[in-house]
Amino acid sequence: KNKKIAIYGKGGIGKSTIVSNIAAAYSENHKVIVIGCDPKADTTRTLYGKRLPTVLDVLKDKRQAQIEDVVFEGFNQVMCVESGGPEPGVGCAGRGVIVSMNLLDKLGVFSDDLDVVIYDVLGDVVCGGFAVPLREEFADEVYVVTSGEYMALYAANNISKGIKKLKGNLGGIICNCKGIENEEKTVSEFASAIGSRVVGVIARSQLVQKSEYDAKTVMEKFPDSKQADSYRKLARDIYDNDKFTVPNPMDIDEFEEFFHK
Amino acid sequence: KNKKIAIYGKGGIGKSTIVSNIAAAYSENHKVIVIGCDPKADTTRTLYGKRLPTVLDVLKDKRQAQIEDVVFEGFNQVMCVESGGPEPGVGCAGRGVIVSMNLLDKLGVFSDDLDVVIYDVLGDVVCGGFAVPLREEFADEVYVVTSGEYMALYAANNISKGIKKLKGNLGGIICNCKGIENEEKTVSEFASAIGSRVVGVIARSQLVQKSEYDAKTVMEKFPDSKQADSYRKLARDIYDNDKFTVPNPMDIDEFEEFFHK
Ligand SMILES: Nc1ncnc2c1ncn2[C@@H]1O[C@H](COP(=O)(O)OP(=O)(O)O)[C@@H](O)[C@H]1O
Ligand SMILES: Nc1ncnc2c1ncn2[C@@H]1O[C@H](COP(=O)(O)OP(=O)(O)O)[C@@H](O)[C@H]1O
Ligand code: SF4
Ligand SMILES: [Mg+2]
Ligand SMILES: [Mg+2]
Repeated sequence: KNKKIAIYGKGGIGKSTIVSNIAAAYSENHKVIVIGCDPKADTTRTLYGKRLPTVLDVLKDKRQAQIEDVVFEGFNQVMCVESGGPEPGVGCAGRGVIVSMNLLDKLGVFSDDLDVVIYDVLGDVVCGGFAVPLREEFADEVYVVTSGEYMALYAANNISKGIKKLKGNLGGIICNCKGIENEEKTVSEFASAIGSRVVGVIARSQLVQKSEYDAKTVMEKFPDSKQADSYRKLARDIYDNDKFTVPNPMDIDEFEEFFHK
Repeated sequence: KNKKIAIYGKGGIGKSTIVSNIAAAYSENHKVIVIGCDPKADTTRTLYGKRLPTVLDVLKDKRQAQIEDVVFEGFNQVMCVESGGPEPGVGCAGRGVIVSMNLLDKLGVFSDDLDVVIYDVLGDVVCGGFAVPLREEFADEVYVVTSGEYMALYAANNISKGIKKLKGNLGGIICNCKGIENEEKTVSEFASAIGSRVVGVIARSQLVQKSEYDAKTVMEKFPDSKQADSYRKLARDIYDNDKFTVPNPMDIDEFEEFFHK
């Protein structure tokens, strides 16, 4: 089966950490590519060992980019691409995603025998290039990363409005715990409220910082840890997931009421 | 003197809390208007007592909007406007800011005898409508809100790139403390590193939540508190500020090195 997955969520919520770790988990049995669609361009750092040149950077110097200029092999043969973003204040922040998707398409990267394609997409705004993985059907299924915090759930609700608008398929909510009170219950109730469900829970763990410090994933540095097992479980649960919904996001009054009860 | 100030920062960092509280502080002696430029449209909730209709909402129903349709009087005569944002997935998230700035200009709101104009602007991306307060010279001076956290400083550095690109004047960095280790020192070193300075420090305080719960500012609900005094001091220090710089943002390697030393 060919899985094309987009992972959205508020900036800093833990998308790149989750994407890089589940990619490493998939690499145990699958051909997988990770495509960073966040101007921060750091999704693949822990897979490749350092920051990749971005597609936008490469195209500044080379008019005709080839696959080897933009697709790099990382840990356990995970293929890695970083879209990059323009200089702040110059054009649409999502421009890197648009350019990168077009280039990868043109270079035939997607017609490859890839089992799993994972997009890591900025979710603070759902517009311009950041809507492309949904809009242009580069991704078939969307997962939204959140914690139990107001700001993260607000963003998740906002992203769900975008998914609904663009007729995307929401596969589920991933709870990346920040350690706040009643967190899993809050996130679970949020998921139900928008007609979805929690597809995985990742605990907060110092192993994330420790492995990140070495530019490695938890899967690479601590393969026998409980944390690594939780990324394997999440990868499996996403792979096996066959429940998708068009989300039913809350309007602002419903959301305020939901959070403050 | 006529102060036109834009407050930028990462989503959730505390812009609206700071903007509404310093506006309340200014209202003690000045005519002040607050213009929300964040699609969350909640900058003025604690000044007005509830969520305002946004400019985008009003223009859906009324083709010819008048001043009284979009500008509302809140606490202590602070004037309040919310730009709003489009539905996620539909057009540029900054479109509300563009529409709202044009309307306020056309209605002559800025030719009023206002002493202080404060824009509260989303800073997760610096593009489209979110660059308008800088680009179109609606604001003369910019302040960036941050904490000592990586994500907040990363965003502050990014915003500084946008300010430099758009030839804005950076008045200083506001530290809205999250209570992390060595926070003020980290933020202060960051400010120096980009050629700016810390113009104010706001402590983390439960009074923020308590007053927010009643849809009030700390200034209104707890006027005699230390927290209220810190907003008064920040308002004064911004008002008296005459040191502006074009920031010298860090490139990604410098930033990583700065944060991880
Ligand atoms: N489960 C976790 N436990 C501890 N720290 C985490 C966890 N997930 C993410 N982090 C930390 O949070 C920060 C932001 O994560 P990141 O994956 O870069 O977010 P995003 O890609 O959404 O911006 C990183 O410094 C990372 O180390
Ligand atoms: N100094 C502070 N102490 C405690 N909580 C704060 C403080 N400043 C902001 N907050 C809280 O942080 C959250 C985000 O603040 P807000 O002003 O809405 O951020 P932004 O406008 O940047 O998105 C709010 O729930 C607010 O109550
Ligand atoms: S569409 Fe979104 S990302 Fe593009 S300019 Fe507008 S706000 Fe920025
Ligand atoms: Mg990321
Ligand atoms: Mg706000």
